[in-house]
Amino acid sequence: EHLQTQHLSISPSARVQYSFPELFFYKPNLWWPNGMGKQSLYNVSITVDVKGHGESDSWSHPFGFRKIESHIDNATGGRLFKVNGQPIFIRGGNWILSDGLLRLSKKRYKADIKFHADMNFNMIRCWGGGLAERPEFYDYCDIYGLLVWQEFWITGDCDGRGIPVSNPDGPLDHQLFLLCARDTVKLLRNHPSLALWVGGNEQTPPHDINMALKYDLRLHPDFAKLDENGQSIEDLS
Amino acid sequence: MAEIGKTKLDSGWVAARSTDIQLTGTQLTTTHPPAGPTSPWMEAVVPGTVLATLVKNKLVPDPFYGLENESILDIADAGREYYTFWFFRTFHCKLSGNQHVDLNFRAINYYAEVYLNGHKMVLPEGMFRRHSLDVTDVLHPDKQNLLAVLVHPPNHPGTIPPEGGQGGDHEIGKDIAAQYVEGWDWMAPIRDRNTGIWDEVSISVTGPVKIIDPHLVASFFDNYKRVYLHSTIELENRSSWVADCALNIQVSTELEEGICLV
Repeated sequence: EHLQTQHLSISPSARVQYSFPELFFYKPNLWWPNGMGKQSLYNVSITVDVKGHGESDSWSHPFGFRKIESHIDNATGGRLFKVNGQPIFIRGGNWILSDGLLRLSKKRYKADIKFHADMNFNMIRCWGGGLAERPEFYDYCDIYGLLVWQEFWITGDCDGRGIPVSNPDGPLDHQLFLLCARDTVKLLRNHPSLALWVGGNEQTPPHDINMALKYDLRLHPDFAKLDENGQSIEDLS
Repeated sequence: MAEIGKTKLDSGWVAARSTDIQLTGTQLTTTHPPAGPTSPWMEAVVPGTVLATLVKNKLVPDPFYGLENESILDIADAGREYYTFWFFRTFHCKLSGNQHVDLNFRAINYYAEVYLNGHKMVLPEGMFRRHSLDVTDVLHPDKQNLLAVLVHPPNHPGTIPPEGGQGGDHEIGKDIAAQYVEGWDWMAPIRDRNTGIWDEVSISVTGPVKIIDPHLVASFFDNYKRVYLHSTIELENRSSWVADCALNIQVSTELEEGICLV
């Protein structure tokens, strides 16, 4: 049941979205953060063959079955996480980038991220003044079990504070910011280590950007009931 | 016939400061390509930044040793042109009749003009976005393809106050780019503001139909006993006829080295 073929006709010059019928798994090996269990990864491969022309394109990606939930705790003001239904005590490190000249090799990522795992960390927070990290960074976080808290590119000091006071309305081109955000989400969304998107560092982005991010990143209605602000009020799974 | 899939273009690049080159992009990719890493051209770090290329060629010291960063000219003093650089390389790709090829930039900082065999394309602004160009029609099947990329720094590189400070004068916050590059309490300013082709460059060959941005999501029921994998993809038919497609999805796990369970 983990191998499926579907047939589809696509009009000339058309771009379409297609959802496979869901694949059923009974008790798959779950992906766990560092210290809670194994980082089980399956390989998902998708190919498209065109009649009369053979294989046209292929794609594959490691995939980890895991469910990550978090909420702000009223008592402490801190964010509490659960992975696969189990509470997890977060031991995190802050991260800007691996190299100031952006020589971001796989070897370097592997060493840096394994080091975090060896330090018994289970989360890395990618600070909003740095990078949206690269797929190779996430590959090693998937392998070593580091959850990733990924911030978008807003910091208080460049967007509202500082001397002279910086522009509180964030970047000049809000639509460009959202275009980059949407593309970044598509680049990284299949990594099991990706735990949380955050609007920026120590503050929320400008209102229109913040609302658009919250709307775009809301849970799909098949997965949650939402209130009028797009906030999850009941988890249906 | 080219093999379906991706080929990284991560070596063989040369670079030169734009003000040292009097040729146009069209000339560089037709009649006057650089002969190699001879002045003003130099071996380039791609992916990487302009500053990484200058460090590699020992034209500036490594900014992360001692106070060497102080001896590197800051973009605020040098001007944006000083860190505007050409990058050049060649590649070979021979397609069959119904194949297509994309030239992919997974990220650049901050915008660029791309020339391939004399044809100009533009990579718009934004440090955190992918660019994918269908270059099928401008490819040379039987000879080297000449690729030149003119990379421009962020629009608002800002200036660094004498006392330093968080994000310098904050100008960089006006762009969609990393903000640490104007310096922070933990970091000296990055002189080129990380200008460059800073992430993977590749060409990808497909048939008439291309897979775009698959999305995988799992849902869990009955205490993680019942699990469903939901998969959504986009497909683009680049041909002028209806494409009858067979879509396959397969999930496997390696039980031990060389043995997979499907």
